[in-house]
Amino acid sequence: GRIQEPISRDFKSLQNEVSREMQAVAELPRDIRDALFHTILAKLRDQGALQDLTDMLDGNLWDHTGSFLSEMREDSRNVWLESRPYVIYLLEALLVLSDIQHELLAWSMEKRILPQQRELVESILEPNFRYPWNIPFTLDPKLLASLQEEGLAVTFGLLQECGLRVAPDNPKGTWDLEAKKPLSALYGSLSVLQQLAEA
Amino acid sequence: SLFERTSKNLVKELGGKDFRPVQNPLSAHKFCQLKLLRKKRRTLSQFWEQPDVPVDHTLMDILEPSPSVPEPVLTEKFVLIDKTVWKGAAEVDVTAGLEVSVSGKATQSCECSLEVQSVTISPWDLEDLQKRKVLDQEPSFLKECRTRGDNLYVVTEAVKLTNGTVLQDSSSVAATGTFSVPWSFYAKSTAEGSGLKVRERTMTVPQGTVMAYKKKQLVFREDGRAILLISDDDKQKTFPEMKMQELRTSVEILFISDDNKQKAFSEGTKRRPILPI
Repeated sequence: GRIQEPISRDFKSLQNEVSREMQAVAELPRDIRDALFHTILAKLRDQGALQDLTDMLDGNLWDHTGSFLSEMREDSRNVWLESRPYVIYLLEALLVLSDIQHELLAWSMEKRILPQQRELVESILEPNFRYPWNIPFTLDPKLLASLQEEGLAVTFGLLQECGLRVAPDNPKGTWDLEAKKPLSALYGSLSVLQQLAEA
Repeated sequence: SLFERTSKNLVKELGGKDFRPVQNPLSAHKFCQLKLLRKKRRTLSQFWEQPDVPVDHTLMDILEPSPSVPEPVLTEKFVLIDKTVWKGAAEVDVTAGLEVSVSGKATQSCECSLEVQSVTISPWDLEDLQKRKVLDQEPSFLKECRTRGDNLYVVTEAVKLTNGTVLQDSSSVAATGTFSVPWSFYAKSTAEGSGLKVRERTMTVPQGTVMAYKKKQLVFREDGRAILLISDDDKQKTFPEMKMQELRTSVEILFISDDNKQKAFSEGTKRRPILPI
């Protein structure tokens, strides 16, 4: 009863892909990670700004637009540009998510609950990743317990916005194939943001 | 969100996999007929795909002026009454090491009545548009799309609300039993004492809001002027890369004597002397 997808599309591969990005981000200098974290946090509440940043980094447009990069000192700009692929990976994942999710993520970044959220998302994706239909699952109480009241509400908001049928009052939920891509993007976002936050 | 869930349900009812739900009511007007959308052709992950991004221009903005204006074709109005009741788990029983013992019923419902109409383009107009020429001076947004290697699409059909509509959903948890849990959420439910927690959301969506759309890919033909509208299978590139033949004539190709390479490049290529490096 599982999707016969190419091996490259199983959860392990997603985990590997995300781990590679996390590893690369971890190797960036601490101040750059910190700057990236705060730049993305500032732009998260503005979908247009997030899209503009992606377009700029993606299309080599920083030199002829009045962007913050063109106004940066050369050494800082170079470091930004060196970290471009990892930033683009993160931005692409973020752009899959909705405005509401961006708000919730920004709140989560400020409250530093990204690792707990990541673990919860992973616990949903791992056992269900290959199932193409609606199946029930139960969230691990220990993972839920690690989030405080508001954190729990915000995390469930993030999950619901992906299309998952879950409610904070109920540890049981239903897996939906339509939720797979946004949930994977949420997993990627939480992972890389968490790595940046560790700075 | 409530809007997105409704538009997704509508797309399911419309039955066509070519329809795409609009996700955000605030940007719904950007998915009207003949509006242009862009999408990244290559992404760094294979596990998610980028959404369509409206570019705030229509197809007419990139075509040379013409006296013929495509007339929108309206379908009959139809009404969708969607009342979904979801009983996530009839009985919720959890027992874990955290002294959790919950028993109850969780219900979620979504209710709306949508009157919608599809605005599309006639096959004749579509054919006519494909014969039109692209403006000589490329608009800046097109240049940027070309630089990034984006693909461009045009909205060919938009499903719009014919009346202002109120979307509504509610979720409730009827809980019984004890809640000796450390998680404040469950504890809060008991503290409220009623054993029933209800959350309701409503949203008023104005008339004319686009709920779903169909798109076709825009492909610039090799001469760089005429356009061709094709299906949305994403397999072509909007901006074709230069072909080898063009490279041969536009760039001086110097190659070292190598039989295989000479064979590969000799046909149709003007041979040039090999200059010393």
